Amino acid sequence: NTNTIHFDNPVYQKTTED
Amino acid sequence: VEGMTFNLRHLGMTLVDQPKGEELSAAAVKRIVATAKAIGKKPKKVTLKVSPRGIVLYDRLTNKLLENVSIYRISYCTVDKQHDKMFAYIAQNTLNGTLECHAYLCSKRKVAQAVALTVAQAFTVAFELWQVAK
Repeated sequence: NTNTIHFDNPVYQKTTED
Repeated sequence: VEGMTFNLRHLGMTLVDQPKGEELSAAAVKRIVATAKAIGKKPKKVTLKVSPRGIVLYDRLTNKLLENVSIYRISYCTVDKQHDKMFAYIAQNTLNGTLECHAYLCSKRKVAQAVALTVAQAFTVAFELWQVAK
């Protein structure tokens, strides 16, 4: 079966402002 | 970098309690599909624009801006294993901080995969830009 394609976001909750 | 646009259909949204996870997103997509079927509402035609700044959504009929999701609020994206024409992402709601899983119906599995891969590229570019800015 085709495995799912999934990606985690390395910049999740990282903002340049704070 | 300037972004890519896809014509999809927004099937719905459901709240989730984790920012990522295969089982979690599969269950969320299942809930969204079941709800959409139960309601019998035709999924809204939208244009989804992906760029390293985030995902911007427009209503394809009225061209009205629906949502502008910053790349920093998106935690995860996936093409569902069972519903392989479905692209989904999980994003944190800025107002109340809740985690929302949004699911979109694509015309073909290849389109769903293309959207996921494009969003993944946007994640990577955003990360590189973030490191430079740091």
